Amino acid sequence: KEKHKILHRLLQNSTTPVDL
Amino acid sequence: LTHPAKPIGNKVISQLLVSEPAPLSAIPDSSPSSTELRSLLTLCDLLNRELLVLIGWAKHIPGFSALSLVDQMALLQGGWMEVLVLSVVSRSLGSADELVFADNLRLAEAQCRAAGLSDLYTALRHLTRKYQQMGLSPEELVTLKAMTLANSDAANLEGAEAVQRFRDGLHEALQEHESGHTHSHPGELHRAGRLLMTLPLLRQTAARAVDTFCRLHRERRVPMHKLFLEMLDNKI
Repeated sequence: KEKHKILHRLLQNSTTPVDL
Repeated sequence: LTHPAKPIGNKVISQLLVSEPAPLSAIPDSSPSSTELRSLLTLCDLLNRELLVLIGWAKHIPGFSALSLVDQMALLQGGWMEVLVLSVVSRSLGSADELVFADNLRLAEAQCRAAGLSDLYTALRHLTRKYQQMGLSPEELVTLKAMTLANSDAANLEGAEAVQRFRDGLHEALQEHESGHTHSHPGELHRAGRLLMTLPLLRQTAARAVDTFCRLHRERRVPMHKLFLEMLDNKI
């Protein structure tokens, strides 16, 4: 999970802004 | 005389059709680099944004959000490139020799060669020709895209049975759709099977694409975006 932080965050909460 | 109402079609496929994301536009790179490098930079930026859209899209596939978070991640880690490849292929169906990454990013063979994407060009056009010959419909495309994700053969699933049911639901939708559409493909009683038999080539093409982007990363020719790298990292 640690390795896939962005994916994890995106799936958990679609409203979290993600730094691409 | 009243005519019987036309069947409204398969619910799963209707849902997939409305969930289909709007196509993205490329943002042309304006750095003072060579034309070839600018094409690569533009392409990598587009694919990274497309990947973000893809993750949002997955949540709309009937049954996907009911899977555990760990399994959702596993399916996406396994199948993201196949879904991206199918998207590019579907946009390229109308072209005889270009790869249509976006309306404003169409690469012909010579441009791909110059950018070091010859292998990718050959593989993607091979798959595109296959679907062109079959006359792939929008309904078939969206169903195949969802099935690709469901069928990504991820190891160590938490809920293998739930994933199997998810896969079966999509398969059922495809079969139901094809059994009701033998008139549009006369004589193609085996169309659902034929579509599924394109999946090995799709996986092979996606593997080629992963190799290509890993090589670009290794050669440090193109700085890659965080999300794209994170997904690629799982494939190395």
